[in-house]
Amino acid sequence: KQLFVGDQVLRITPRDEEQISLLKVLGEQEDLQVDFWRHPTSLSHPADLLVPFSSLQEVKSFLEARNIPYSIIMEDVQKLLDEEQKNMTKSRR
Amino acid sequence: ERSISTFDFGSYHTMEEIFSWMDTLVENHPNLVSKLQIGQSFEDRPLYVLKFSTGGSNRSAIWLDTGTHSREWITQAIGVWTANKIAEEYGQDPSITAILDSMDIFFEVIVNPDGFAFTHSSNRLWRKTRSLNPGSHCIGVDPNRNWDAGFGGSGSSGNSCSDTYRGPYANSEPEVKSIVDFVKSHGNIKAFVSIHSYSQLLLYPYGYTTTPAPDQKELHEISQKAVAALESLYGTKYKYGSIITTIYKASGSTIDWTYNQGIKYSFTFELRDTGRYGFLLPATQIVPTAEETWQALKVIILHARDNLY
Repeated sequence: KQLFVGDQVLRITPRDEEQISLLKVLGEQEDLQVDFWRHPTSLSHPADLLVPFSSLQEVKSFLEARNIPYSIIMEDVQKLLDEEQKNMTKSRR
Repeated sequence: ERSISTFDFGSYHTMEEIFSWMDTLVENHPNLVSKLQIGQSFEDRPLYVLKFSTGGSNRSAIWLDTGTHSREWITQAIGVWTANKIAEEYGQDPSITAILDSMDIFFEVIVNPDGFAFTHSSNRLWRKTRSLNPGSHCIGVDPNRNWDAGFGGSGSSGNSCSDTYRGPYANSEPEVKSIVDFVKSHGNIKAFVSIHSYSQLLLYPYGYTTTPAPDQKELHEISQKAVAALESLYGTKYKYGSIITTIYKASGSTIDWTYNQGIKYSFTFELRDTGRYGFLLPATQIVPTAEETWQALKVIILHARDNLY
């Protein structure tokens, strides 16, 4: 069973086309295993990225070095998954 | 669940629970709802379609589907709510009654059952099918890049490890091929709506080319009305437009193929996440999401009925 302990979801609203391109570059780095839940497509459209715990430091460094602001919208994905599972079990009972 | 009155539409359910609920829906509405099996998934799970029909032979029809991407749980959940709504509104809501008196509705609630089972057992965030890719340790194909419409172009991946892997050839996935065969053999489907989540969008063709769809003006106007109806309920903000102009280039996608087959009213939804939950949308939002989506769906369905071609 795949766990997502410590994985985070980051939200980024690109300020210009260059930032959109940089986010695409980030997505193409397969070793980082960034999962775009919402793709960077236009300036007004935020992108959401699931970042594994093991890649967090590198991804955040990448963003900060290029002045791309981000917010953390999920601190720990596994906690939310556990909560979802708990709610489903409770509902079934 | 043996009674629809005890089924909790505001909760997420496993595939077994949903399949059982389908049987109950059919039992409760024997003169309106039946269950068809249009094929089997890669792992031999049944591909069920609910048929809403008041009779007639090969009537003009509307296709609805949810659950193409397995991790988008809100879509399967609103599929259940919506199918129930259609059954309950017949004979009550004049517009739905009028539609079903002249047209059939086909509804595939779980397009990707293997992926859905996998999200419940092994990886909640799995998107693709579960087919094996010879020569690769990576599993699965993106069923929304596997259609024969610009297949293989940019906006899809040739890497089997990618979440947008297009597969070895168009229709390689039985989950896709089954729909293709069904749509072709039926031959009289007039509207096709595929429901995804989450970016709050209503999209129409094309995704694989910048060439505008010949019916773009009409599709745009319908989208505008549908989005206005959706937003009227809870104020959820949607964008709308063609796939390629609104989000990005996507080759081999479902509604591009259906449109090229002559199904003019081809749309795809990206449902809401007004909070910050993505694919983990809390169950409390299932019913509000379903209610607002229903408003938009009715606009599309009614337009199709009133503008048969």
